[in-house]
Amino acid sequence: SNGSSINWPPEFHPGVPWKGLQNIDP
Amino acid sequence: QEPLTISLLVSASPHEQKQMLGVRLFPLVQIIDKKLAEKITGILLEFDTSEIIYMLESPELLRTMANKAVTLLQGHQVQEVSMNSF
Repeated sequence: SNGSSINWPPEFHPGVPWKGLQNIDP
Repeated sequence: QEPLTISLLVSASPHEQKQMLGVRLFPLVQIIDKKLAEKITGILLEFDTSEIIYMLESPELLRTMANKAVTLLQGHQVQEVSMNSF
């Protein structure tokens, strides 16, 4: 609801630590 | 790459579990859709660990879920375009 859903989806890059759905509204 | 075992998974934190599963999912997703593999893998990693393991074991299930992820992505992009048009 704070507009952060624009960051969805989190991208997975091999070799980069997975951050997941940080600060993203469902 | 070391084999993914249940004991390896349970000894890891939830975050580490997703990392381990993502590393294995990514090359399989790349075969299905190379261009969107990063995003599709990201979406699939939102599922429960047990469901991701099923996907790793079943190429058919993985393909089905990857296709659903692409549909979600397309819907999300349409939504963004319509939001930006204001």
